[in-house]
Amino acid sequence: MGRVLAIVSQKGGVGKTTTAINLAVALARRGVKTLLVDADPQGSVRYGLGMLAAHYRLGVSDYLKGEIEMQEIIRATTLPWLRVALAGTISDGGTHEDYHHSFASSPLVEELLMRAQERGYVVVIDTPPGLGPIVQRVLANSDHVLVPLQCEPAAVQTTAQILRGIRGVVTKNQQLTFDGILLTMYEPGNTVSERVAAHVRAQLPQLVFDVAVPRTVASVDAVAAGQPVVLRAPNDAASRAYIALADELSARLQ
Amino acid sequence: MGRVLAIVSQKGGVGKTTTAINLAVALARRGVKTLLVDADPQGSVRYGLGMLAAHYRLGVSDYLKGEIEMQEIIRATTLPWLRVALAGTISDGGTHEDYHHSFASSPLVEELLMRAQERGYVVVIDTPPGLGPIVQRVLANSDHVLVPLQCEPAAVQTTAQILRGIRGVVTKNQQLTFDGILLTMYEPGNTVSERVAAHVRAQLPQLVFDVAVPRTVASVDAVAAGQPVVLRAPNDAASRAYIALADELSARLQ
Ligand SMILES: Nc1ncnc2c1ncn2[C@@H]1O[C@H](COP(=O)(O)OP(=O)(O)OP(=O)(O)O)[C@@H](O)[C@H]1O
Ligand SMILES: Nc1ncnc2c1ncn2[C@@H]1O[C@H](COP(=O)(O)OP(=O)(O)OP(=O)(O)O)[C@@H](O)[C@H]1O
Ligand SMILES: [Mg+2]
Ligand SMILES: [Mg+2]
Repeated sequence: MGRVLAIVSQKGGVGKTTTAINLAVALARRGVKTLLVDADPQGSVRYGLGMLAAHYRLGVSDYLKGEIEMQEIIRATTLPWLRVALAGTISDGGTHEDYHHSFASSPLVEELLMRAQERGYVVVIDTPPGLGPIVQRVLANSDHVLVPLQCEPAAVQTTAQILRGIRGVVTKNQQLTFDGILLTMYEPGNTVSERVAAHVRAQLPQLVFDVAVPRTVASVDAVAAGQPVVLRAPNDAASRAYIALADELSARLQ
Repeated sequence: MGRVLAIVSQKGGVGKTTTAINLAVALARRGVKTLLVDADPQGSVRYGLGMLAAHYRLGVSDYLKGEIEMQEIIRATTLPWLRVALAGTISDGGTHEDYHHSFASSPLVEELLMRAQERGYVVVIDTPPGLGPIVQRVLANSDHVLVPLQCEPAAVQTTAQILRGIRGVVTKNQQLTFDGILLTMYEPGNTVSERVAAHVRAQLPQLVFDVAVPRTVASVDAVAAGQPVVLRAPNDAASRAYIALADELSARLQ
């Protein structure tokens, strides 16, 4: 049975989507059967993977309405071991209020995750920023949670809050393990960035992955090209960090 | 009567809080009586202004419970014309689900904004990332909306979605004007950043402010110091951009 890993942070723009995509791709490249699920109504995963064609329109938000089968939204990709469930037509629509409700209450969320695990998939879930109803529901059905933390003062300030939110769910959901904090957009040589990284490691020993993902030009270029950086520039420092992270996590997730 | 300006984007980490704080401070420095409201349960405004003392704990989330008076959460600051309503104890708590509900349904939201306007305040509201219930409620009670857009490919990809979401609300709320898109963290000399800015200006003529806020070291340092960059480094390029934006907006907001 594969495990379910949620990528969560209440702070926006910290690298949740970048981490979910590149970690899923790095796991698949190791031969781990992986399903990447986009639970964020913003639907950024489809851009990061360049899956913009009309036939990729339907996804999680459509499945949750109960009108289509699961196999209609689990998409094959160019990588043999990677499947993807995109966010679906919610990201073409207007407001997200109804989606919040349906995600928070539909039994099909468990159904999707359970059947994927039964088929031996490791599931990686991208989530919207915040600790709202979608994130709560994802965490209630996850085995592992990873929190990206951007190496900037603003992201550090709200760390205590996210950890409190996670701890709250871990007590409610016995199967959930907090795997740790992943430092992202780290800038070696930039004193503010280095100070943030050192501060977080000192404050939260044991909770921070040794691997930190550096801020690189290749990462930004990859998004513009609609390709994960680990495929587009495997020797880039950010790619090497995600590959090392996949090496570290793959044993825990299978 | 002052107007209400909401700072909104469904994309996270694009500079909503930085813009709300520095625009409010720049308006107050011009002598405009300004109230900055933090509607984001993350409560980042308190860090950006260094208002961390225990007596600043109560805020909007506490007022919405109906247990305290409005004047208990409208705080004076070191600037004569700037008052602030922080997010309150929600940002010390756990999950945000209940807050989403209470913000979406409490009549006290209107009460707060109406009474501030009657007292001649221009109100600037920081919101959480997304188009969820808090943002919808804020937009339903706003006169103006400004959308920060980070000059990175990932933020551009979801622009159509945020504009659709805003257009949906503008049709429902006749008093709401869409003021435009503010380019943030612009990096002159960085071809990807320049290409993003040129692309957005070409795609959305008339919708993008001439002023773009550059990415600067002083902006990041200011957050670490708990001070708005327009006060800490008024000659910094980001400060000058926020001051120019306040000059442009102040006539519309009063
Ligand atoms: N290692 C990196 N190097 C350079 N840029 C990066 C890196 N990781 C992420 N970014 C950029 O930072 C921005 C935010 O990343 P991303 O969209 O993955 O964050 P997020 O947490 O998913 O945001 P949201 O809260 O909107 O869901 C994007 O423009 C992305 O391209
Ligand atoms: N002009 C700038 N120059 C450099 N860094 C900036 C600038 N504006 C914002 N930042 C940094 O970018 C990050 C995101 O900014 P901010 O927190 O204001 O975004 P936000 O949209 O409010 O995020 P959230 O979605 O979490 O509410 C912060 O680390 C902030 O310090
Ligand atoms: Mg994301
Ligand atoms: Mg913010």
